[in-house]
Amino acid sequence: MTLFRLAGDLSHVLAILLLLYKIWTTKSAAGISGKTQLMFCMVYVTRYLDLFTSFISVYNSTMKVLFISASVATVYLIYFKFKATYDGNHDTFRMEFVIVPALILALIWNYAFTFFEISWAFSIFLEAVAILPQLFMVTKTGEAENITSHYLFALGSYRALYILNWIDRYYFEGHWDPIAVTAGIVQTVLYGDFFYLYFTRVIKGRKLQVLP
Amino acid sequence: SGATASKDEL
Repeated sequence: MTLFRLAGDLSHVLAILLLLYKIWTTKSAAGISGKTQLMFCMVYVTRYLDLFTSFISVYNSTMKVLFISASVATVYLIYFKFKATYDGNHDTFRMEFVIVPALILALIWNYAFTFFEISWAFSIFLEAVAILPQLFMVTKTGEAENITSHYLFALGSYRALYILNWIDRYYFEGHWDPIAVTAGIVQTVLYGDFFYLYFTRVIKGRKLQVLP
Repeated sequence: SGATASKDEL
């Protein structure tokens, strides 16, 4: 466990808790893409199939349970409990445009043509693009609540920190995971524009506005 | 190889 990976996981947990906090306290899913959250659910379920078959550590299992349960809870809040506040008109990204390519790529590029490895690769590829509906929604609505911006910053930072972890592991352990690293770089690059807006606006106390 | 490299990661 490198420090970067621990920082990345904590940033990930922070993001998940920030989103639950925002929806629960404002009793509103306004500005949140349900489609992104649905895809995150898929990401965790397809990635952690080994939750009950391979025990790595208490930390590893606890985090997997947390990620799966928190993402299910988030989807429940958006599509059921606070359904009336879900802004479906602005959450128009076609999920199949990312789910299908991720599945096809996983069938082509995987470490073994087994259900588990294909499911894992699908999860890695899907996670890289799952944020797209949310980023599209922010550009469509033209702005994001501050807490939503902080959520996105924490979420984008998590995989960026993982990249540092992979560099660290390659340097010290001499191996790396091409699938995870490639997808992780794509995932982090997709936040590029958001990171720019975050650092130039939100940090200075202004609302995140996507300039028209 | 890459396979086991990051299965201990989340």
